[in-house]
Amino acid sequence: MLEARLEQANLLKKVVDSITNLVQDCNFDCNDSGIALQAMDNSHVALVAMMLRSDAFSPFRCDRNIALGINLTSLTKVLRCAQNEDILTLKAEDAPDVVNLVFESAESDRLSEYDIKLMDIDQEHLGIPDTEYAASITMPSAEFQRITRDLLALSESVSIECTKEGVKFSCQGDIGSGSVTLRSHTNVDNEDRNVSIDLSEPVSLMFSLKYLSNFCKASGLSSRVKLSLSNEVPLLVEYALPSNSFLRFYLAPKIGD
Amino acid sequence: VKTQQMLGKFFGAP
Repeated sequence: MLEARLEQANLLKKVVDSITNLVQDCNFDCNDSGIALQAMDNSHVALVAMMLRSDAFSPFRCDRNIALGINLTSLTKVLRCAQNEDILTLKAEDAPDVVNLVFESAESDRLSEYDIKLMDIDQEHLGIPDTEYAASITMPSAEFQRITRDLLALSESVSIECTKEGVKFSCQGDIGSGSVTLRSHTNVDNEDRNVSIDLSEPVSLMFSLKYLSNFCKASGLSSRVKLSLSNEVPLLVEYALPSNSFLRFYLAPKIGD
Repeated sequence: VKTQQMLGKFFGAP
């Protein structure tokens, strides 16, 4: 059986909020290492990969592999019943029909309990190769969100060019064009504001801004985001979560025929 | 003209 207790319901609320625009139904794969999720969007252009390691929970107990097939709209409805600061416990039997969620207030004696009916989801799993990326950029997640939002006002697509000069996000649209260039930067007062660019060879790729702006819904989960790029392969956008856990998004590029 | 690729082209079966 599964029993997983999170100190703050807020973490799961934010994770689900940030993927619900991309994915409708998905399996939460539980085993002794934690709770993992991998799902593609309907058009098979973007992929979400989440890992909540067992260390992020206290306690965490799961003695065998359990797949919880959950409709994210249903999960969102139930998670709205939790206060952000509530303690959240997920429970399921070994071959479950439902997942049980318990919300406890640390301050009062309130205890809420909900069951969500599970679905049989035949999910296509993709093998993601270990990649040595040619460029990786770590920057404030709010900055990446702002750039994405600003350029989306002008265009559907963004070109991301990374050279030793810096990283340039640029777009061309009907009303004109725009670009934002970032250079490596160390902020002495606040390292959350740092921009670090790690480059082994120049990269230039084009991506859909609609998907990138969807990924940026995860900005509330982490003050930092890491973009990893290599020519002609999918972009990796990664938000670090507590206890070495992560929320990753992959986006296939636009490539000339 | 650049065309949106699908992930299956890059990521195979596990």
